[in-house]
Amino acid sequence: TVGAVALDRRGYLAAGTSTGGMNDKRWGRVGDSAIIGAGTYADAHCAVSGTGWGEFYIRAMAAHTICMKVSTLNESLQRAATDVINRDIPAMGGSGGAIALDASGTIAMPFNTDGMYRGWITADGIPHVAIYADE
Amino acid sequence: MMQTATPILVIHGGAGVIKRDMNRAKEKAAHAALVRALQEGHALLKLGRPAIDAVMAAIVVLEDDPHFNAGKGSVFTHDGKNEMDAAVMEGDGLRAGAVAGVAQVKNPILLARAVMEYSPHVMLIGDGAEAFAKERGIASVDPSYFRTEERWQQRQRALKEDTGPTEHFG
Repeated sequence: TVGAVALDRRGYLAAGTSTGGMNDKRWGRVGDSAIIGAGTYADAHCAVSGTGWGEFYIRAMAAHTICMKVSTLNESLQRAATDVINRDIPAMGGSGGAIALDASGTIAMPFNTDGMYRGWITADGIPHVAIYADE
Repeated sequence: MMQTATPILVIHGGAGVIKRDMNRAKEKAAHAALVRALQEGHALLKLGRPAIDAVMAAIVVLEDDPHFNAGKGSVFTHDGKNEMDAAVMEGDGLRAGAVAGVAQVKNPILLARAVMEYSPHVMLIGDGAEAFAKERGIASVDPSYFRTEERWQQRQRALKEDTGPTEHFG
């Protein structure tokens, strides 16, 4: 799965996610990536793209829940994203990660797996990339 | 909202079992693709283009790179096919588009955007999504385009292990 979230000069956010899904999947299975609110969501305050065990992201409505916590409950992006990805989803038996960005430019990239391919680029134009958990 | 925000782009290329002893060449190639995705998306933001354009540009780079489970390099289904899903959403206006189970669309993320912009629907699946792609002039490819040997071998191992589909996630 791959994904991106962006904040433009006007202060608008967007999110996108694309995936080949689950190895060896059957029966026309669709995961969270294509489900708005589960693996992909954006509103005026927050944008999220997820990657992980899709069934759990769907049940948790992960991306929307993160944004709802930010937009409605006024939680910090970091706390909202970490709570959903590293607490709620593992508590259900799932795993994975997400990237999240809020309208003030705060970035969160929680994950509970060995690694997550991830990158970010801000005002200085310097691309930053990390793969493993301790990077 | 009329303000001047600092353009920011954040991307991911998937989470899961990523071993530290991963082939160095593979790690380097994946790293390079992520950098390219960031640069292409950020270049658009710097020009003042909307966030959705940057998201598209970054994801297309990753879909075209065989090291990630999306587009070229997607994992295989139990039946030996590649079936892809994608979605986009804009924060202003809450517009969204999604596609699922597409097998011939080169860049499913572009089709998801087309669904958002040119259809009255949010999600199209399978043959209907493919037909809409043709109608909109979204590039299609032979399904063999998506195949990589590594993904094929992953599917073969999964079949041998026969642990059931829920234990194999991408």
